[in-house]
Amino acid sequence: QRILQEDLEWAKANSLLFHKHRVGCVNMISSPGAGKTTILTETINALSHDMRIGVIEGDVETDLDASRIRRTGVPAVQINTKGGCHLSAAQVNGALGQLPLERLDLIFIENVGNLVCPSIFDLGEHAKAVVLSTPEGDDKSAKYPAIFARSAAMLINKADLLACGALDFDVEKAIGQARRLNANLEVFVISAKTGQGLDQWCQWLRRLVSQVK
Amino acid sequence: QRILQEDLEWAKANSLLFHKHRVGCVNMISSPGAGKTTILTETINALSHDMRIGVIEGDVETDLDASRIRRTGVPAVQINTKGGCHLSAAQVNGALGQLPLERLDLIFIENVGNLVCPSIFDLGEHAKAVVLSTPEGDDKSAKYPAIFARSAAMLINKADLLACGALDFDVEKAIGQARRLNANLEVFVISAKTGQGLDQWCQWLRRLVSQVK
Ligand SMILES: Nc1nc2c(ncn2[C@@H]2O[C@H](COP(=O)(O)OP(=O)(O)OP(=O)(O)O)[C@@H](O)[C@H]2O)c(=O)[nH]1
Ligand SMILES: Nc1nc2c(ncn2[C@@H]2O[C@H](COP(=O)(O)OP(=O)(O)OP(=O)(O)O)[C@@H](O)[C@H]2O)c(=O)[nH]1
Ligand SMILES: [Mg+2]
Ligand SMILES: [Mg+2]
Ligand SMILES: [Zn+2]
Ligand SMILES: [Zn+2]
Repeated sequence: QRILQEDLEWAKANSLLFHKHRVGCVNMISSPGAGKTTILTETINALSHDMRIGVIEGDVETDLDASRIRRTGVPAVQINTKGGCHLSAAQVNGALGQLPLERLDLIFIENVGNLVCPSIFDLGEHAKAVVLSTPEGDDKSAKYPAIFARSAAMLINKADLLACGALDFDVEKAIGQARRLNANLEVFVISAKTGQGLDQWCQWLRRLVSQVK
Repeated sequence: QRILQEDLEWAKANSLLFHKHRVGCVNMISSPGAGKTTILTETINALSHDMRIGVIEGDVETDLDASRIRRTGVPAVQINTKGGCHLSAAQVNGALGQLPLERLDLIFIENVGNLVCPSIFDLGEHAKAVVLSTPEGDDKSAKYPAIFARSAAMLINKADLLACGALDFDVEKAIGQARRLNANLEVFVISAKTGQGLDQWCQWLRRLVSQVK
């Protein structure tokens, strides 16, 4: 309980920083391998002409994801939790010190791959976005409800795999179950591999950033 | 720290129960949707002629998985963690009280879908088995090393999806990386959908149970 309380102070400090520099912030959360990093590299490629983007990467080990992000040309800070199952606001605050906030419009936080713990922690972000990939199955919002209830947006990724007929993922069922938990949830059905649906997601991000300016 | 210590007492109590009733126990761990429940129902169908099996299901919410297991005819106890990100030995001890231990040969524990937290907790099981599914990508053992280091077996599931050409999962790379963390790791490349590789996994389970008898 005390840990959560202390971290809330850091979350407030982070949101004051975002407010001061008029920078948007989205916290990306999913199971391991749902496609967060692939979505981010495609999103950066689509937006970086008209928006200055930075990324904070959270992983238990390695800087594999930060290196993938840096290849797009935007700054990325890697946090290794060394066994921790989620990013804390304090860790994010440390990473913000390594980003040129005054020259950024949007910061993505890619959280540790975990559908449970990251849903509890407020990092000072403007919105949480949950990624659900089609191979995981369409029952995840019922089984892991907290993150779907607390997210502003849900991206159903790997929609390209539905065509090969080996998955039993019902898109309408997955959206219906998530909306029962969260009626205002924005839903994007996408494929980070083929580019399907990324336009609408980028529009949503542009709106988020324009509200912050 | 104190929580871990207390839970170790429960883990000891569980392993004494397994020893007393000469029952094997395997703790199945994976990301959400990697295929634990599907693997278990297929494994039960293949083994339940010559082995008496029980299952303890761990989920944040719902009894969807326990109902799927009960349809095979074996007893299943559902634990809802209500937000907890892993099963504790104390919860498992409570569930063991609801299973006919004297009439079972093998108990599976299907843990909460999470590659991080369940790796730390000892539930009194004979072995942990980690399931990695091909859509998640082949870098997971490097990024989430603890569970791969602490498991006796790794099942690479959804091998059927490799044939549709939309995944970039290198089986040799995934096995090599995991074996660097854990040289003795038994590896099974399977498909719970087509049945590929399930024979070898069932052989391994038979060996585990015969050692307990
Ligand atoms: N077919 C298909 N594969 C995808 C798509 N998006 C990502 N992938 C693949 O899915 C695997 C995992 O993608 P990542 O982007 O690394 O996933 P992640 O959520 O960042 O993973 P962690 O950071 O480890 O939790 C990789 O093999 C990607 O190539 C998609 O839209 N379609
Ligand atoms: N193509 C294919 N799909 C599979 C295979 N195994 C499981 N699935 C599908 O993967 C999805 C998730 O499977 P589950 O067995 O529910 O996964 P789980 O690990 O038990 O999920 P949680 O308990 O929620 O963590 C379902 O849609 C299954 O049909 C497989 O070998 N091949
Ligand atoms: Mg990633
Ligand atoms: Mg399951
Ligand atoms: Zn956690
Ligand atoms: Zn945890």
